[in-house]
Amino acid sequence: IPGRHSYAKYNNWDKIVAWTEKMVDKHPEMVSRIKIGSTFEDNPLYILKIGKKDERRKSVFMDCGIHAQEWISPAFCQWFVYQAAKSYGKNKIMTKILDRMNFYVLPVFNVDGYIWSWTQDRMWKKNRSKNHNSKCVGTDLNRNFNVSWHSSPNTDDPCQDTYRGPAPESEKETKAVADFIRSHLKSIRAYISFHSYSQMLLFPYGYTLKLPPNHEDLTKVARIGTDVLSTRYETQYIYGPIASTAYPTSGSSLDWAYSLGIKHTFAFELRDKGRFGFLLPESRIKSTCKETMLAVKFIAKYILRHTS
Amino acid sequence: IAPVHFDREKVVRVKPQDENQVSIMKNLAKDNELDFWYPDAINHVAANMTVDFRVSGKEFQSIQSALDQNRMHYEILIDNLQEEIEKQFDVKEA
Repeated sequence: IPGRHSYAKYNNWDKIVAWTEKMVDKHPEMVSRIKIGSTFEDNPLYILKIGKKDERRKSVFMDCGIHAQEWISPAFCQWFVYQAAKSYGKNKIMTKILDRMNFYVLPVFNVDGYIWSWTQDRMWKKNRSKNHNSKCVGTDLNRNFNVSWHSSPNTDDPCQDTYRGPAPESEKETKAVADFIRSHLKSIRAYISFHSYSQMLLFPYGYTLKLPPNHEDLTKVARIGTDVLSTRYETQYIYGPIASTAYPTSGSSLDWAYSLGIKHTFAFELRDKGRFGFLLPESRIKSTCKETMLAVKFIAKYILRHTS
Repeated sequence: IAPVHFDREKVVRVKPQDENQVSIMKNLAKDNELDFWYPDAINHVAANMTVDFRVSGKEFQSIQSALDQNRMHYEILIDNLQEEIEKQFDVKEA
């Protein structure tokens, strides 16, 4: 018995699994669960699909918890699924969105790492795969995607927190997510990844200071998205390309999804700006999720209107 | 395996002002076990960037004196990480 799930608290993996079942039971016409693969430690990777059965509709792919210690991120994905399912038929905007598009939500990307951060090391970031010829464990899944994977400043040292893995998509988790996105590419119009912390809304590229072809469009969405987000609690976000707004990275999911043809890809770096860092208190979960929801709904509406 | 404890571990914020201060940071990272929170690795640290890192209570003293010696301003964001970990569960079960 995993115990009581709460949207106002951080939930361990067992509670999240039980919650996915509950969401499907409660909203069978709106929510379905898809197992897209399993992790290094053989835990299931679940995606919740929100929306009607029609596969041809536009869709948005969202993932949370690619980095284990960023607990606010899975908390947001759970909040999003709950709010979307609950408000369908009640909230005008959400109803309109869900009548026309689907969401694929991966509540926890790095399941093994998330479990480890609950049970052994609160500051754990990577997954839990064993590394050949090293006593150090884990790969940074957000450097394991097949985009500019070979370029510096990635590290080849498995003992580093930012280790990119032995090859692109070497990790079962990365491969499962990449396969799922590739197989649903026809419908996916936007990809959104949720991280913490530092209050940013980022878009490609991370591996170069060059700007993507539709950077004006992405900048506009990010500017309005952060404006909308701030209307609730006046939380200030900055926005821009990863490389110049945060710092250069390669092998990131955002750049990879963009290179695959999903031309609206964003990463949220949620609260806060360092007072708590990765240890955002539970008392701030709800407000963080509420304001983020506004921005995500805006992005979804924009995708509906401006993509073919 | 016993879970990791973070008693007396600190999270420190530094903003290196120029390349010289960046290289001081890099040397500190070489000689000490620093866990970079932002950016996520020492090779991303640049001048005028806000840098947050975690350091053990034991190593903090040498970090502090190096920063003082080089007149680098720093701020202690978290003084005892273990306390902060416990404090994050501040919502009671419904």
